[in-house]
Amino acid sequence: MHLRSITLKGFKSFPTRTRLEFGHGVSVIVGPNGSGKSNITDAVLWALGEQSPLAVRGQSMRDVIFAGGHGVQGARAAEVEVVIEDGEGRLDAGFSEVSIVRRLERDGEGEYRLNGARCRLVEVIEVLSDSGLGKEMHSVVSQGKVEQIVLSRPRERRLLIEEAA
Amino acid sequence: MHLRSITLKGFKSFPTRTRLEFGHGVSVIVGPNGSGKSNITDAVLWALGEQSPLAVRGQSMRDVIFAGGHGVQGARAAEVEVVIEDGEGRLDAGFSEVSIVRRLERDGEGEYRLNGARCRLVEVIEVLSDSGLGKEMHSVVSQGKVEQIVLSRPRERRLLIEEAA
Amino acid sequence: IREAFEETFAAAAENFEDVVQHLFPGGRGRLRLVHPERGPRSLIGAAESPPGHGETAEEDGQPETGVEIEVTPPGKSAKRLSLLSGGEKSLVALAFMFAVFLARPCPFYILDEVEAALDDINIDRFLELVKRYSDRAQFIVVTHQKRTMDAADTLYGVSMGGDGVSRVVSRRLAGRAIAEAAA
Amino acid sequence: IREAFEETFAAAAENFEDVVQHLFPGGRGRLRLVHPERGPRSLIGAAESPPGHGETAEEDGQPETGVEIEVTPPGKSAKRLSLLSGGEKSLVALAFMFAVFLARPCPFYILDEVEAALDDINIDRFLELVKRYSDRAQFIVVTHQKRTMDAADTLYGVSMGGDGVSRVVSRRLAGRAIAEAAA
Ligand SMILES: Nc1ncnc2c1ncn2[C@@H]1O[C@H](COP(=O)(O)OP(=O)(O)OP(=O)(O)O)[C@@H](O)[C@H]1O
Ligand SMILES: Nc1ncnc2c1ncn2[C@@H]1O[C@H](COP(=O)(O)OP(=O)(O)OP(=O)(O)O)[C@@H](O)[C@H]1O
Ligand SMILES: [Mg+2]
Ligand SMILES: [Mg+2]
Repeated sequence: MHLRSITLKGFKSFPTRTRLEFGHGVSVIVGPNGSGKSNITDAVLWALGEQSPLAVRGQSMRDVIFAGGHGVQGARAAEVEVVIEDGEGRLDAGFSEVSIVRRLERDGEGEYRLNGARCRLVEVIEVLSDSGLGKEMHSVVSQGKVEQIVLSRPRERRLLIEEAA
Repeated sequence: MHLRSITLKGFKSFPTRTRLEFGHGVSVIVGPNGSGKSNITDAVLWALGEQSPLAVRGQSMRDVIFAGGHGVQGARAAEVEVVIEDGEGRLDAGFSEVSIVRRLERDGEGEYRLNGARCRLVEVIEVLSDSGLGKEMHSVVSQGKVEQIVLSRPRERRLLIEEAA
Repeated sequence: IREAFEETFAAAAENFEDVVQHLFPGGRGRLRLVHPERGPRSLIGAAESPPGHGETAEEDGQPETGVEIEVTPPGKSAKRLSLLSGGEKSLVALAFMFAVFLARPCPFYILDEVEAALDDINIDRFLELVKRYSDRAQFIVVTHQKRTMDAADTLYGVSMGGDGVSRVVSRRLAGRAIAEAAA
Repeated sequence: IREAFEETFAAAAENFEDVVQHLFPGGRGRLRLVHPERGPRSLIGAAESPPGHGETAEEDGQPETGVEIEVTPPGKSAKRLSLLSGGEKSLVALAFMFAVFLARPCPFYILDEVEAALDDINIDRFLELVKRYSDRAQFIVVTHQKRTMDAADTLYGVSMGGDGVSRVVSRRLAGRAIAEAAA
């Protein structure tokens, strides 16, 4: 079970369709300050159902839509696709691969799609928990957040372990 | 007007009297993780009147007293001296140099000393504000706190500038 | 549910002791379950645990079990986590993450600048674990540091032009195993 | 008091624009005074400022002036500060600190690992300012990074033995000016 690809379009600093494919071994995303690395981290959190704009550094969810740059017009919508490959057949959808898409338009309209078919957030959460990814997404550690577990209360750490269990 | 020296004794990881003298130019304190660098930063904040244990990473102020190590006994008290040199005669004490000492014993007894004479915290604060060091100590940026000003509210930033003014 | 938790916790606690040995050679650490509503009993053997925990749990009116983290870096006396250095806190957090991972791996981990507070020696210890465990889960590490780049099997270079647009170029590197064998 | 503030703010605002030019070459920034209790008027020309500010000030029942920070990195459109990257946020905070310093210097500054999120190019830009201003105030920089060490006139090496005791060794370095002239 692993992450096969992430595709960003109109999301933060990625106006044009950008796809990252992941294979075996250790993947390292590098680049200078402000180049867009953490925007990719945000894209994964967002596509997998993050509900709080603060978790992706915005003040409203619409902040994730590409706002334009020097000589580049803003985008009408943000769309991110995450493809998870299920080698062990843990996902009961019967597919060997699951594509999760999240889209948000400037006017606030948004949707989720599972393997191309429009669905509700709760169905995405279900597929994720089958694949071992809890809705707290503790396997994604955002920039500046690594020390969180040390600062958090004993009760919160227990919840983290419960979610993994 | 500048910082002449910092002397730590029984403070955090410095059981024996350790003095750092500062001269002109850029001073850089280096060392591996956990060696004691930020403990020096904490010592300055503490000696200059910090009231919250959290600001020096403790839960009670007694946490700053050297607690012992492998084969080394804990200390009975923590004492830090900060000497500020006043080249321009801004401090109306009439001295060219001001020594500020703070001490805390295991039983909770503590004191401040100005040029060796016991005094109250409010007198230390007065001397500091004469020397351009506000009681918010914005000139000391603790580890992990550099982004604070970006996250803080407009009102708080105004207070920072007011204190400097 | 409760059984799954206790089983996972037991495994995580055991892993935590091992991982701490790797990240803090000569030091030791452990995870401990605390039951605040049982009052004095939970404070025995928890001399360092701040009294605040019991009260917090009672406010909620439920018997809230929690997980305490205790780490003693080499040569030091056991102390409050809060007093640990920036680098030490990061290592403790990473040890916890790896401990839970070994008990119940997620399919992938995205770690964004988690090594920012670590010095070179500790970055190497951290990367050693990432490489060692990369057969059990996918590790995607985001960084601006060269040392971390060297641990990659695949590199994704992100850059931004003067137009505010990000671009990505990826390169699969020569088998890391080969490179390391040659070194 | 109010006059001192306005004078200091005006100086800081001017300095901020200059410092931002140095830390974000090709970008721009400014400090703006906002008066939330005057409602819509403060929102003209502050299209990006979150509506929350006005409400917060009214809760306190006082006309609370505040300082807004606006920075546009090169090539990007002006945006919320919160969306900036880790390195960009650090640079904005440092620009603010230097701007206030230039208006009203404190005798000394202790900067603990403030460059943790910066890449090498930005660390150099930051250190250039520290060196440039080191005649006006004492800068004490705490770091575990080698690049930052190289900016030192005096180095204080801290180490800890296996006994939990810290020790300091200091060394005054050959005149940095001489070294740089030779380079
Ligand atoms: N909606 C948006 N439209 C256009 N640009 C955006 C949008 N949201 C964020 N950005 C830009 O993306 C940049 C931040 O990118 P990101 O946080 O990914 O950088 P980074 O590579 O992680 O850098 P660092 O190494 O400093 O952490 C910011 O300059 C921000 O202005
Ligand atoms: N009262 C105390 N008695 C003994 N040791 C203490 C005390 N308070 C803190 N320490 C120890 O000091 C160490 C932290 O030192 P410090 O924060 O100065 O490290 P640092 O050099 O800044 O490291 P880093 O580069 O990771 O930030 C911790 O290991 C902590 O256990
Ligand atoms: Mg980032
Ligand atoms: Mg430190």
